[in-house]
Amino acid sequence: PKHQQSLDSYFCTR
Amino acid sequence: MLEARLEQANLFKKVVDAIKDLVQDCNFDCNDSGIALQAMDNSHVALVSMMLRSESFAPFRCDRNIALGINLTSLTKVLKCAQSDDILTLKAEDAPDVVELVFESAESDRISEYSIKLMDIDQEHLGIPETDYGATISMPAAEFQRICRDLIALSESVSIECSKEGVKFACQGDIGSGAVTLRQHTNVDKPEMNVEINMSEPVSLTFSLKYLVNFCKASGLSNQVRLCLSNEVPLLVEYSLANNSHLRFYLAPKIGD
Repeated sequence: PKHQQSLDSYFCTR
Repeated sequence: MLEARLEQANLFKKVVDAIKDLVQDCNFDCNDSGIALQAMDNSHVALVSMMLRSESFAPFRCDRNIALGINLTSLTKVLKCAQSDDILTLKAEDAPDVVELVFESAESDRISEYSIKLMDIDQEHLGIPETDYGATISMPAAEFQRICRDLIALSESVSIECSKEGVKFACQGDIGSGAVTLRQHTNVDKPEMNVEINMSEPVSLTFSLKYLVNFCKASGLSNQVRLCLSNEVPLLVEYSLANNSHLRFYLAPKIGD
């Protein structure tokens, strides 16, 4: 099954 | 101080309704360009990004940056006290403890005044990178909602594939499988029914339907929804509002086998 990714790796903290 | 008068309280009601099951405590960031909100859900899978530009209000006044930390359950309770065609004015001091909401009837002389205690919300602000998406699909918001609601009956996940054939929403579950394919389509009489597909590369991604169904609660805000996809990056689901305002949702994909 596919795993749900998190948004943390895509969007950087400003 | 902030003073923002919205001709249609209903617009704000609908926006809050669309996001309240995804995010709970949010900062409404007010400055001279308008009122913005950015918040992730608890699992960091989905992100809500709202922008109500100052042009959406008349008048709009905000002298300095004010963050209004509001619990959306509380806000929903108060917004329920507004009639749908009331005029809404949001008011706050420069260093506020409360936000005031004033509802005025356009037809009678009723004025209702409510306030909500503010919270200190320590929210990380995320930088959302500018993305050149491989595929952008504009379609009727109600159609997207229907596809998501239909497919979630069969499966937790949907694959969205965009090719020169069109865009295909497909799922596989225990009882069987389902797929809906849309092709580019122009309806001269009803442009809100148009399906427009712009593709620079084929895209295939898998997403959790639970979140997509949640995003579709915004369907009442706009006739059309825009889906922006690139392989291996979050999906952008955008509902455009009048005056260049918008409600956007980002959803991280499911990857691997």
